[in-house]
Amino acid sequence: MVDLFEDAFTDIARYYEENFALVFPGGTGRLRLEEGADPLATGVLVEAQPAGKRVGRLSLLSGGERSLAALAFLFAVFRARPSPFYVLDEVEAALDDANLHRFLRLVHTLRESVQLVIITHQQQTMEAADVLYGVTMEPGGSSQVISKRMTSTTV
Amino acid sequence: MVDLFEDAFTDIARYYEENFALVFPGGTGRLRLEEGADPLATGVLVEAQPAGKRVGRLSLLSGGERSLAALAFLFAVFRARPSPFYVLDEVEAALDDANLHRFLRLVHTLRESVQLVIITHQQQTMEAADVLYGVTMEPGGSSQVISKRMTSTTV
Amino acid sequence: MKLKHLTLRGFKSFADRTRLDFTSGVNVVVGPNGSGKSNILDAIAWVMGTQATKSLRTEKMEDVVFAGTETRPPLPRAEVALTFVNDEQLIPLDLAEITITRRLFRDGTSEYELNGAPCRLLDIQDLLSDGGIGRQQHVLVGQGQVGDVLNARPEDHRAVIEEAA
Amino acid sequence: MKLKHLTLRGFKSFADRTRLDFTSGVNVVVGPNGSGKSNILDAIAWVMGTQATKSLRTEKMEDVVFAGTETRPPLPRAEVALTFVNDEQLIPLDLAEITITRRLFRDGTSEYELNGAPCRLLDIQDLLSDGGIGRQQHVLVGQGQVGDVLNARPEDHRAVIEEAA
Ligand SMILES: Nc1ncnc2c1ncn2[C@@H]1O[C@H](COP(=O)(O)OP(=O)(O)OP(=O)(O)O)[C@@H](O)[C@H]1O
Ligand SMILES: Nc1ncnc2c1ncn2[C@@H]1O[C@H](COP(=O)(O)OP(=O)(O)OP(=O)(O)O)[C@@H](O)[C@H]1O
Ligand SMILES: [Mg+2]
Ligand SMILES: [Mg+2]
Repeated sequence: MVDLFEDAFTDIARYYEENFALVFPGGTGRLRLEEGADPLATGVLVEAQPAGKRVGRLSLLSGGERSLAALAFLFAVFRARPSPFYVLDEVEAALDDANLHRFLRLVHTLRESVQLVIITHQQQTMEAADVLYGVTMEPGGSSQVISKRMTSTTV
Repeated sequence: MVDLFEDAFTDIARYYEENFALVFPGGTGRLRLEEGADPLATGVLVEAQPAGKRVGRLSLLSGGERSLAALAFLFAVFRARPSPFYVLDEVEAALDDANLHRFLRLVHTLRESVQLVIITHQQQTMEAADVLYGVTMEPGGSSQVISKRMTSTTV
Repeated sequence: MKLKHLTLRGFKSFADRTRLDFTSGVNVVVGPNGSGKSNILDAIAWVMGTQATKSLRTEKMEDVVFAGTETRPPLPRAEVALTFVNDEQLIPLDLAEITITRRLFRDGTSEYELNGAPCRLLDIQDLLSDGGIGRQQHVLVGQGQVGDVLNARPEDHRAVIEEAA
Repeated sequence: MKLKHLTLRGFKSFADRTRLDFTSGVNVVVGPNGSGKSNILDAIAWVMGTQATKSLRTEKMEDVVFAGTETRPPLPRAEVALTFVNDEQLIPLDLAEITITRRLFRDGTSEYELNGAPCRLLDIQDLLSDGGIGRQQHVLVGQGQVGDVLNARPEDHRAVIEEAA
């Protein structure tokens, strides 16, 4: 049981470092195990240091920085132990355009092997779609969905 | 003490209805006092019914609808009992473009009489500015601010 | 065990029977506030067996049944069907596709089906568990949840890793 | 009692002395993630006397002092000065402007000033209270707070109204 966790931790820690470098160029992200007596229960510490900044408390990170570091962590879990699919609902809402572009690199690390359903309001995310689903509702009506296959020639 | 609350409640309830109609055209918003034994402690219920929808639980509203209703309520408090200024940090993040446009009508109800400082990532909100402040930080550097007065001829 | 199609009928804002056919790559869902996008995620969570009303933004389970609008009457039941590709034979059934169905009537009665045959909720949950998607916790990332990830305590981060392991 | 200027020095990411001159109308603050926009709101909350580390996203008050970067050393103190227009003579002082200043040193010492003269934190809090902005709760709406407004219980909504009344 401990080995299962240790193996997963090692893989996820490695992917977190990789992901962090992808979305925070020049920055450093690490996972560490807490100091603790009980190896079966020591917590996992997530560290996030954007480029040029000093390691500080996670709480001091900005809204967008915190979202992006969280996504680097989640996608590390996804890469290390993939499920067949994931559904993500507006996870990039706090990101500015530059960070949104970097987040889409994380999406790229998964898309070959894992099916993704991504709900979004962001134009850049829409451009990453293989298939786009438009949801609408007339006042007083039922929700409807229209889908459209995007090809690399569609912009 | 009860009268102070009752007066404020009446004014805020009226402004909430007005604000709600501004941001949810065709919808209905109401404030109600809970049924309760103690008039000094009955809670305030916020009701929000977008156009065409049936009154349901607030929890069933979408993320954007809930933000918009919350803003209609907050701005009702602001209109009824204004402070000299308010500082709002990315309050419109969950709104789509159409709702963002309607939210800016709420901003309009206040701007003649109340000073506003609005932090945003949204283009439409920037267009509402009298003065724009651009905040930047080089990696490893200090935050800096450059301000620019917008005139009605600047687009 | 990728998603193939999802059909909603009387589920939340999806009064009319609505079907989504998924691609194996990147599916992006867009639309105005309140149009029903997050309801699609709720439908997936619900048909996969979630009982947590809070994660469905409801207070009673009955809230997921289409409640009517100013111009349409309520419906008597909510139904969601989700079809998976049994591509990795993760699930020891000799079938190319697996469909799970969940139905809830206003009187509170529930029905569950596996490839059209009545079954118990537990059967659906076991099946998904075998397919590696039993614990939905990080298969479905809900609106607003990302902001909380780093606020979690070290024990919670450990739990996320243990669950995925 | 509108805002006239805000000066930050050594406060959070504002190592260099930075001044914002406000207009009486709509001031819009923009910039990339992590550039320091919310830190400006924190500076206003802090100089107005907030002691709640949680609302400043810190764990100890000392966290607001510029902690240095990979290429710059930390600073020994944080200082914020906020100047108001005393336009409605809400505050019974015979002055056109009122400036409050708050300073924190790394050793934990605090200093407060009212128009350049040393005072106590309480004097600043009383002054703002007389000016109608004593209770900051809904004068400053922080990032992510709007989503919680409607989740609040009826008693909390009442409290919001009572406080404004
Ligand atoms: N049982 C129900 N019957 C009818 N309508 C419902 C029911 N449950 C939820 N709704 C409606 O569904 C809408 C919310 O849909 P949803 O949360 O999917 O929106 P969304 O597209 O995700 O929007 P956003 O972009 O704001 O997040 C609400 O307007 C709500 O009134
Ligand atoms: N004491 C400090 N010393 C140095 N830097 C600090 C200090 N406190 C906070 N910071 C830095 O300030 C940055 C956060 O700034 P802020 O929250 O104002 O960003 P923001 O512009 O609001 O971004 P977003 O758009 O993502 O919300 C963080 O990168 C953090 O490391
Ligand atoms: Mg949604
Ligand atoms: Mg911010």
